[in-house]
Amino acid sequence: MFEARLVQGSLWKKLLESIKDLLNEAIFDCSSTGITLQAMDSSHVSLVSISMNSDGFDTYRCDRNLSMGIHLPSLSKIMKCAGNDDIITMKATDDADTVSLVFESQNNEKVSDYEMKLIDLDTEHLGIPETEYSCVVKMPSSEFQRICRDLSQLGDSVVIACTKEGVKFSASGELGTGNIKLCQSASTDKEEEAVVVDMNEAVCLTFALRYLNFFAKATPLSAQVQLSMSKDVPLVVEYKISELGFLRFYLAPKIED
Amino acid sequence: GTMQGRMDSFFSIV
Repeated sequence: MFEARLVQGSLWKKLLESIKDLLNEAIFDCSSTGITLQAMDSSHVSLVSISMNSDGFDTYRCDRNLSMGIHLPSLSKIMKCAGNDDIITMKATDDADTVSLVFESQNNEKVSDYEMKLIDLDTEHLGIPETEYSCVVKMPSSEFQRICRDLSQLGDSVVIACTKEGVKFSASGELGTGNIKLCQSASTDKEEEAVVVDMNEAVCLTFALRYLNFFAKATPLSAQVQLSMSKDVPLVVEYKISELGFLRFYLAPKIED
Repeated sequence: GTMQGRMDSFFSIV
């Protein structure tokens, strides 16, 4: 028996909206410690990693490890049927070929339940080594979303250059060039608005804006986003999911031809 | 020019 109840059900809705355009299907691995997901997009350029700790749920039970293959656009459609303030419970029996979703209104006057078919999936799992990154930048997620959107007007790629003074995003194309420089915040009164750069070594990397714009769909999940970068390894774009865990996107850099 | 890298060339399949 698997059952996970989340009073702040809107987190599920936001999470699905964050990944449904990047991934078509994925396996939700459920165990006694929580729910995890790891999947690459169809072109193998990016990877999504989700971790939700059992402690973060209001009720959590998982008697036997369960791998649920889920068609994400379908789950997203069903999650859209939940109200923003609804409590969401996900349930499955052992060896089930369906998953149940129960949406309860806060006042308990409306209860909806949906059942969705699971799918058989064979996916490759990537071993991601624990890495010390050369630069880790924390910034408001809305600022990151805005920068990716604005620079997409100029080109397909962004060059992210990080030094201890701050981080610079640049794009160029037929119409010209654009540079957006963010300096490290002088004071950190408002933690959510701060730009914080933690640098061991300066880096300058090139990434496809198309993917960063997909990642930025996770903006409603968290006020801050964390970018971790090292030369010649994938960028990590991390959004915290409240007390539950995290949503991480990995993006392979563009490399010199 | 630049070429898009792929995730599986950085991390190994386990």
